[in-house]
Amino acid sequence: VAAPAQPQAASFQAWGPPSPELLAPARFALDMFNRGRAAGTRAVLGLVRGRVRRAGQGSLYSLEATLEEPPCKDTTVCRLPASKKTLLCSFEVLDELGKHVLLRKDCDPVDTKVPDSRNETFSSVLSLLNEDPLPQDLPVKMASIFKNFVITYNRTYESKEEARWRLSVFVNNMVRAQKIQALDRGTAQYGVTKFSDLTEEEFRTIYLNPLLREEPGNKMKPVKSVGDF
Amino acid sequence: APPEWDWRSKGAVTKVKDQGMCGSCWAFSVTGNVEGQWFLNQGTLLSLSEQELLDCDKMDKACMGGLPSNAYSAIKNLGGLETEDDYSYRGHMQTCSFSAEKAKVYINDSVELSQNEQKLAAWLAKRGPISVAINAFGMQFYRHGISRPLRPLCSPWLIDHAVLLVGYGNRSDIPFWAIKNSWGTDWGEKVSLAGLASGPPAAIL
Repeated sequence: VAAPAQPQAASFQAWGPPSPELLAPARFALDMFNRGRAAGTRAVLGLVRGRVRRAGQGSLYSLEATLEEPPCKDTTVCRLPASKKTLLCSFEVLDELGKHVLLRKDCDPVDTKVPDSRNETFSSVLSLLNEDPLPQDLPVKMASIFKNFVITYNRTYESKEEARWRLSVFVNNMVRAQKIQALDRGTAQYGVTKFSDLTEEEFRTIYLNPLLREEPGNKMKPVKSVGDF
Repeated sequence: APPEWDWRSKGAVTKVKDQGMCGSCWAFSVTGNVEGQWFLNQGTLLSLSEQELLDCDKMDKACMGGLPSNAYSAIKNLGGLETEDDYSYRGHMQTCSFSAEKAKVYINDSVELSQNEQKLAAWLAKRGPISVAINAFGMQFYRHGISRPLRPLCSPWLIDHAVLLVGYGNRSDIPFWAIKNSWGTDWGEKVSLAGLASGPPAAIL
């Protein structure tokens, strides 16, 4: 059967030892986490849950894993002796033709997950999106962020249906922004902007310039050097 | 090229403008380049008219898009550019009402620069802001910081937005180009520059 054109979104598997499907990306993420650590100080993989989305020849694994850090008594490694510690980590691993790339790593000691102070409402809500099942108050949180957006950018919608549609576009865009964030290798922050209630198609059609791709335009002489007037 | 450069703090860049709901980025990228050239060659920073290009540049398509290379030859053929105040922006195409007598700036020619980033940096530092076209991937949700998409997203086949290179440098060892966009002052990174209490927002690529 031909693979479906759209990426498959598998549902989040329950916590447990890594399933065969998640084992390879989970181990890769653990190796990345332990990179540079001396023997005896490396964390060990605990429980894993996650889902995989396939598109073309790649798979994108969204994993949540507990890592057990060994106790640390060596003062050259940690200033204060530390007892055994459990970390809760979320990883995004891209697998393309068997080659793994770690797109995102986010670990915190269990129960002390600290949201990103600069974009707090955004990332904390998005982590809600990843919860399974979705928390009851998600719509409320989403609506409040959307309301802030409408007030900040002075948006008006012609009808309740339009407003409801725009809210759904807004939520979808928040997920897209998180994906773009995950793919970015710089320091850029992506999140709510004045374009957050536009679909990608609307944004592209209204604000961008496809001619740049399509037509060569008027041929200009190449400049010879910086000194060339 | 010097290790870093920023024309915004050297008076060669006008305030950030807003193309509105119109695909006229090409016009703003070109006027920004000509504004910089006129400042560096004549010593006066003038804010120039994009609406003139929307209305009178028949080679391009106003809000449906355009190419900087066409726009430069249109400016030459028309006989120059009027100022923003004389021919103010409307955000949609109108009947051409350009008047050569009112043109405040002219250009002799236009050239295509190297795509080598070192040479581009050298040219920018010596010659002024540069009109470039980029892939706007991610810019719909960009807030601030240095944007470094994965390489496949930098393919020339995905170019869809014209902006102005106004500087370059690096932050904690990440090199960047500073671009002046034309999506208004409520988009992009607000920076405080020496001499400018709160500089016009610009994106950092």
